[in-house]
Amino acid sequence: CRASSEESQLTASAKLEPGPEPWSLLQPVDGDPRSDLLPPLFKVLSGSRSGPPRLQPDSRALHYMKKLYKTYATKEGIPKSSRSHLCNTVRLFTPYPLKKYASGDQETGIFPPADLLFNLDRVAAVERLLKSVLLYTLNNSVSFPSAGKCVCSLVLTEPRASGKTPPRGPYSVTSSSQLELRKNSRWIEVDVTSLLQPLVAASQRSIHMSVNFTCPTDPPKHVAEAREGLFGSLLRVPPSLLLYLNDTSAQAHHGWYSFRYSKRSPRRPGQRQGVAACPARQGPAQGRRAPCPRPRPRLRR
Amino acid sequence: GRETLGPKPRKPLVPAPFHHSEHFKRFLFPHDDECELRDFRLSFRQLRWDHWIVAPQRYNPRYCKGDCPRAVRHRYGSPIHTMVQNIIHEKLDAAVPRPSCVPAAYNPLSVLTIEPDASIAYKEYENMIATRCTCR
Repeated sequence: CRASSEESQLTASAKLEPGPEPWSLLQPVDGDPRSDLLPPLFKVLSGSRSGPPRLQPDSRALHYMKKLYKTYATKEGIPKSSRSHLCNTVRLFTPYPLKKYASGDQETGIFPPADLLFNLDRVAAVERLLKSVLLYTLNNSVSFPSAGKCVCSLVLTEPRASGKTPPRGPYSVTSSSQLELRKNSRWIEVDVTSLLQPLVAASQRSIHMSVNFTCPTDPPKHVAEAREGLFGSLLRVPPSLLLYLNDTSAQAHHGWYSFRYSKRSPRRPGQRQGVAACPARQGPAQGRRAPCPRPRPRLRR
Repeated sequence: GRETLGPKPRKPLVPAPFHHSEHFKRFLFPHDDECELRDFRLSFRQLRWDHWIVAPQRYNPRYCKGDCPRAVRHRYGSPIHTMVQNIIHEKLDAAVPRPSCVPAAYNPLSVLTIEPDASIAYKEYENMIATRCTCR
């Protein structure tokens, strides 16, 4: 309600004197001005011209996210209730390649270490990380006869140390990833959740990592040929970083929450129609309520 | 429709003519000017947002418009306060406004946006499409 009273003051003040842009004064309730529809909405209401031209994203990344959108929502934009996962936010970041992205050594099947810097500034403090993957795009779809097995080692290096904190040495996490390649697959996902979880939780905004693949050097012939096609199309494009998040703020949709608490608890015979024990549709971010207390079984008379 | 009983010679009680069919029709088929949900389809291009909102192409937030009938409980699930407010407006003080026709329930909306740093975000926002109206 704080936001609504501010809104009424703002619209009132916007009528009285020109003052600053009304939308720039209102901070969303969770205090995070970044990940929100409100600022652009107020910009339109205040009639100011649209903001600075935006950088355009990578076309392959945009293609992937449009496919994800069609999977998650209907044509009218309504989230599909058939989805079981908790995430209500998915963010895709393309890296700032620190040096020219070299092509790998196809004989030994070793990819070059890709040195990548991701800026996660758009991740809001209210967004909790659920899953994170590196997304490799294949220029053309490669049909792999069977799932390839490669070890992917990820080395996280401390970003440019600020004056205060002493720079930590680079530390590495080796995660062996099964490269699942389905027929005509266009993308390869490498799970990096365990690596990024602590960093995103600590609100680290800049992730500097180098990725190194090593695959078995004596694969059967048919796998070697398919892998040839894979390397040929895989090595030219640095991977994107995909974050599956749960936005815990009030204005985000919590489909799993309303689904879970909207189910009627089965009424036992003789039980009177009581008031719902739980607050209806209380968003998890507005005042952390304990999960719905289980009603005590009524004693039969 | 009941006659008020008074000193007048007692006439047999004859209820005022009550057109059941009229009332029933009005109950089931509200007039066009009554409070109900209406469509408003907009494209983000009209708001000059199409350079950063990639999907959905069209957005129908819907809205509520119309007069609130006097007996609001049966159709709009309004609290008794709404009828009290109506009576105050009609009998006591017209400065007190009639109940308003407002949304009572919403659907969320999924939005695909291009962020200022060229990253791409899929987000689901609560309360973006009105699905039911009420009088309050």
